[in-house]
Amino acid sequence: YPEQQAADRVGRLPGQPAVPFQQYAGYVTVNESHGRALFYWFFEAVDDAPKKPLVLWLNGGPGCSSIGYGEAEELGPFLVQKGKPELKWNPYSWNREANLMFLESPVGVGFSYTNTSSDLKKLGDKITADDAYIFLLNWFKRFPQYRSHEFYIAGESYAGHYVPQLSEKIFDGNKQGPKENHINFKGFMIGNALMDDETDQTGMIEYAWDHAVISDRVYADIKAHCNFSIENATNACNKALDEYFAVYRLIDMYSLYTPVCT
Amino acid sequence: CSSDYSEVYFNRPDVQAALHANVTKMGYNWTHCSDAIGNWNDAPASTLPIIRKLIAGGIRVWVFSGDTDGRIPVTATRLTLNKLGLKSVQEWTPWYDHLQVGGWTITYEGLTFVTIRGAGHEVPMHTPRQALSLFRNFLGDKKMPPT
Repeated sequence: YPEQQAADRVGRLPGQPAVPFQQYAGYVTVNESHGRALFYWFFEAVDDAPKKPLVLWLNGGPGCSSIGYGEAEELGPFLVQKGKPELKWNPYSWNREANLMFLESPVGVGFSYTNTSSDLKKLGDKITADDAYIFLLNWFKRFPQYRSHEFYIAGESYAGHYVPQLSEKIFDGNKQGPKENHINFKGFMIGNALMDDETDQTGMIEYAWDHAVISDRVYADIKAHCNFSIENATNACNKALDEYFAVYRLIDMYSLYTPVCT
Repeated sequence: CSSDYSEVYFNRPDVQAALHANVTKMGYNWTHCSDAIGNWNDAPASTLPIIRKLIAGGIRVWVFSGDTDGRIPVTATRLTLNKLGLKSVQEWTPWYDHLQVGGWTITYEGLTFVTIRGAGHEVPMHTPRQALSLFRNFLGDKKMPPT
């Protein structure tokens, strides 16, 4: 296999339990002239890696780390522990079912970087999808043994943008691009995902009222003053939304019934 | 408070060296969500047109929702999927995990929607066993366990 693959091999992290699979981490350049490089962390499946699919997990934000959330808190093999400089094995790690990759995307997120600082002011959905696609093409050159594997993408939150947009790049690339860039892309899965501004915001308000988080008055004010089908909100709408968001300074908006981190 | 602990861990020089990370010695710390990114310049109001295109192209699409998330709640996702306008092929039905209802699921033409009972925004963190079941069934293109 390519030399760079061997160079990316991770031996053992500080405080890491012994595990029966290989892991790799490092940078893949996505733009030579600007010096943009994305950082990945890849775990082979716990067993039978050659027969299992390859899955890329993305988190949202925009600007949040797939390694910080996805790997270390949610579905990766190594979870961080309270007050201990050690990692613990996650018995429900998703690399039980697949070869699993976490990608810090776009540049500016986590360890991913650019040598052209103005790049950080030009970020958005399009460049994120473009760079992630180039990352994948170059990653498969480094790990050619995975090129024929079934490939899936999964993610949460703002990945409701990232995942379909990257999927479309792959889908179009498979149809129009050169044969050597073909990716065996089969599907994607997104959770608690931002997909449509109008329904996402409407649903957020309905949910808060239905779960006794906001008062009848705040709910009525928002319904009276906000039209989520248009982009720019009125002052009256913003004022009503300020009252709505104030409630979520008291409880965890992302998990209504868990204690907040004090 | 998991985020506090991982920020400490991933900023350790020995951890970064083991991961082959931060080779350029960035001028800022590793953080969960970037402080380095400036403006976000483009984001479409909806990704539904892309999702429609990919479903039509035969790409498998699953959507899930932890039902205690208030940020992008299950209510929002249901409204979004209704807007997508797909025909349902299997009606709203419970799925099971260890003899308990794990959530509910509905199958549309080209899209499967699964809720996870008791999970917040980060489903695999709140309900790891149920999330792994979801992932396994997604990869296998199987229905969530009906009993």
